[in-house]
Amino acid sequence: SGKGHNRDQGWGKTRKVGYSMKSWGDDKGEVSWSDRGRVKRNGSPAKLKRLSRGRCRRHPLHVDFRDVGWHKWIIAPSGYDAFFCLGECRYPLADHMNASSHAVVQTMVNSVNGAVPRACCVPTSLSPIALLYLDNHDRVVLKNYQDMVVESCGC
Amino acid sequence: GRQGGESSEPDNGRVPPTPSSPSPAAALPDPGLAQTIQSLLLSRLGLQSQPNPRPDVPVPQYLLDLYRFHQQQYHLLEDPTFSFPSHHIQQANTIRSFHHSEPFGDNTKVRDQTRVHISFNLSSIPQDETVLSAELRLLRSQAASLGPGPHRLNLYLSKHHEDPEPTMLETRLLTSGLHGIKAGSFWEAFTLKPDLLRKAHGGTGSLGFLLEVRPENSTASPDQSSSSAAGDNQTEQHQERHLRVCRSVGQDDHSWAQERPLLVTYSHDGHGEPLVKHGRRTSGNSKWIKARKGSNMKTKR
Repeated sequence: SGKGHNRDQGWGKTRKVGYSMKSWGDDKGEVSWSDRGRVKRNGSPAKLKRLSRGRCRRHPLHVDFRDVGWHKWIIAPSGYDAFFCLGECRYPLADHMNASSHAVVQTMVNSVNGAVPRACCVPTSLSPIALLYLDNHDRVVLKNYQDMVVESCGC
Repeated sequence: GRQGGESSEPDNGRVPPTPSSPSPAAALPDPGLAQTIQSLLLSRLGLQSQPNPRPDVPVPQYLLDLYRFHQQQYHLLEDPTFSFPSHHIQQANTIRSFHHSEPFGDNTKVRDQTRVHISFNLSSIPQDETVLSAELRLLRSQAASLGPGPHRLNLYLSKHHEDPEPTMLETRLLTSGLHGIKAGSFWEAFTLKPDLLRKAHGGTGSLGFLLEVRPENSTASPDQSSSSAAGDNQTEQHQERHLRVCRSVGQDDHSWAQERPLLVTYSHDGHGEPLVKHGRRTSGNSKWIKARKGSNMKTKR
């Protein structure tokens, strides 16, 4: 949220140049580490929205077993919401982006050395689903499969 | 990329374009790659290959109800006597169901209607899967009234039909009526020790039982007894049927699949969480009952 709390992991350099976390706004502007000297906080709403959309977050992805012919052996469900993670992990890494300390460090290094990539947008929490299916012997099985649904994404 | 109903996802399933996003035409993987990916996924799911079941395989109602209860779809449960087996599922992440092996040919030569041998082939359980518990489920139907007086069901572990020394597993007194059961049928569930399953699993893969139903305190010989463990079978003179163990004449596959004995194993493959998380409340059917009563109970995942 950019409220400034819990943001003591190495942000002293930011403050030194005059931009506290609060001044970055709440995830409404594209502000990279290298941009810190020329930030415009009052961008157009459309641009701000576009930039916000590019941030790392969870996106919908529905897997339909019929599309891959698996409905012949999977009795239920017919499909499920798997979700996926996509987006950029740009500075500043807001709280809701679930950034690890390593991602913060990597983002900082990326800002001064482009050869180091930005942190990746990955699932930070996954949940299982139960499948009711027929095995190779025509026997019905109910099984819980872990890590099938993305619950949240982060950097 | 399609999904309905989640208002928190503002782009309605559209993936924002990125420089690396392929065009729709280019997104189609070549068949070899698709096959490789599929094999990898099947392997992750614990399957050696994609199952290719025969069409219209009947699904036991118990497994469907288990799935629906697990998904908290209480309104879809069909068995009014369904009880979620929380004690079996506490540690298990896999439930497998087995129908018994039916002997070839007719059963008219089976004279002793009070004793029936049934066996199950458990060889399809993967070797790396640990069976934690199991239960044998037998259907009693309203049409199969017990007749006068109480009856007793004896369950033995028996290697084959002619096993001279079957091992008694459990004896149960059956009440003479199915009071309060509207559907007219009731499943008798017998909990089996995991050791039995492990021995069968590690051995021939076959597990056999001898079922015996006798009138309690009866001095009549088995041939004179009106009780029957074998269901209606072909013997029309046996009007008093107790357990659905043998198929009726002309009974179709689907109907028979919902009535025949069912062995259910609860196991864990060493990966992932059990079907019921610790701390989750699944005591009895209280949630289901509340849901059926139309309360505004909010469910949580």
